[in-house]
Amino acid sequence: VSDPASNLGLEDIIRKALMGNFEDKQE
Amino acid sequence: NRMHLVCPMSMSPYVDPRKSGHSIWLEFSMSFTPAVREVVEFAKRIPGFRDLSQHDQVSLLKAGTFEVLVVRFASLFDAKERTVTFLSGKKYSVEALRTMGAGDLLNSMFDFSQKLMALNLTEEEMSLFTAVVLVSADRSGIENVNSVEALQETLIRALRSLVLKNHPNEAATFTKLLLKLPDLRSLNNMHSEQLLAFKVHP
Repeated sequence: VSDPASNLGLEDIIRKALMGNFEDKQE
Repeated sequence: NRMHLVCPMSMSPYVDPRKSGHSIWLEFSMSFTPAVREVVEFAKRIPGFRDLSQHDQVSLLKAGTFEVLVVRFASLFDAKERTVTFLSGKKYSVEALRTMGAGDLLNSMFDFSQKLMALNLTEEEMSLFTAVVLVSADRSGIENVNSVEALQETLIRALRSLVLKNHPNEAATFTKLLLKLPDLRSLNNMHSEQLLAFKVHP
């Protein structure tokens, strides 16, 4: 894996944690 | 072959050699996930952050989470006692961590933490500085660089006036804080190298 953030699954955690935020904005 | 996870975001540096690589990563991920979620919650509260595109919010967080965590958890590195406190609350001496393979990154973390703590920032200053750290993260994946730059400038201006107001006799404090940004970038690079070098055998 060449991307340490992907290696740690960081992007997935970040996207899930941000999700509520984007849903709020769509409402 | 004993393995070690010399990162205070794990419960312990000792890894059970009987466990599979997958379950070691899973446990490690579960231990640092709450801290990452807190960084995201913090980012959401930065005025202007939610106005960035979803892509740029994710990119900044991907690039800047480690740097934010270094600032937030600086106190885990006790330069006086020469210990690092892990998530379980247990302290490990520098010497013990060295025998587990910790090297230059550990020294640099102590150096950074000590200098940051010496600035005696208030909670408000620390929070604003942390916001600056996040929006100053690597921009290589950013779509709308102008928006991020504008947000960074606004936050740096706010940090400057707050620090000058609180430390009128220490004009160097703001400069010292800004100089922490390249220090954090270099810690981030060292950390990335360590992560990439870390191999878990199934």
